[in-house]
Amino acid sequence: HASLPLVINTWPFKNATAAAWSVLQSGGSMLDAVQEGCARCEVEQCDGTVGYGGSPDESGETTLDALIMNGDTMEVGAVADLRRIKNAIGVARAVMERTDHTLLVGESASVFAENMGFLAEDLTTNKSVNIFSQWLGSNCQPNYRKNVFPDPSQSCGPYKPRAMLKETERAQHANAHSHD
Amino acid sequence: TIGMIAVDQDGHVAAGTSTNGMSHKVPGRVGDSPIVGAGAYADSSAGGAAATGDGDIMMRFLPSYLAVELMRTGADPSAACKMAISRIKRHYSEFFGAIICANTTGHYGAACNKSPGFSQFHFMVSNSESDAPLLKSVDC
Repeated sequence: HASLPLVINTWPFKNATAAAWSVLQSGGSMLDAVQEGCARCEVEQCDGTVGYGGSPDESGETTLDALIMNGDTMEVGAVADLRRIKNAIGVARAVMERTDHTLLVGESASVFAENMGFLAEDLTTNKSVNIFSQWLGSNCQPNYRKNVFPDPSQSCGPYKPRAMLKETERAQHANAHSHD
Repeated sequence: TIGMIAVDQDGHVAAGTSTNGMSHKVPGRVGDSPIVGAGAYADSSAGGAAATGDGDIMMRFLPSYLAVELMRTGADPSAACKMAISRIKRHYSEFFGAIICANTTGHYGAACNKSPGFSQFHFMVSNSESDAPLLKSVDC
């Protein structure tokens, strides 16, 4: 059997569920609930897979992706490859409410966010620096490069394209601590 | 990554995601989370869905959109989630991924793909049956 209202979220991020639930219980909208729940995980860096200080890219930078969708109006706001702004879901909501667009990306999305009043700050932490330096120390393994030299399964970049393209078995690097 | 669906008292649906993506990604790489229909999808006339996992693969199959459209045709949330996962599994048998689904009457479900080191997916639920959030799990 089922009952309304309902909040459901991926992974055992209990505080996010509770934050969203309390919004619904106090008469907030389903949009506010989703935003509050996701924002809680951004602040708490859930599992290191949400928010600042996690999942550094090949250059050591943490970038953020977020999306919010209103099922009544089919409006969507999303940001991708967001830099220097911690509250990614808040920026996604601003894209939905302050533009006619759906998705803003990269440095320009960060400038939009700053213009809309979001605080610009470093998303790097000691933890993400450690993850990055350990990765560098292990010949940049794993990485997502192929058909380049030097051999990406042995070595860090910089990489150059190899003349011949070789079909390779896709490596499975995603796991509970590194995923979307 | 967090993917979330909220359904209010009157069955209005919203969905969202937030993530810092895959570790050691190529700079500029974006996963499925911010892609509408992939990371999440919501339609108050059918339901909502949100996905997590290997976004480079999952985004190609728009699992959240597919799950909501299946619920629109009457599939229950668990069945819709399973079908969205199996669509990807046909091409990438060992991909790492999971999805949650909810319809406008408050029914919900989840599904995941069994891969090395991943045989059970945990998710959270809050509804009027329990004061505190409930930890749920589904076998992959």
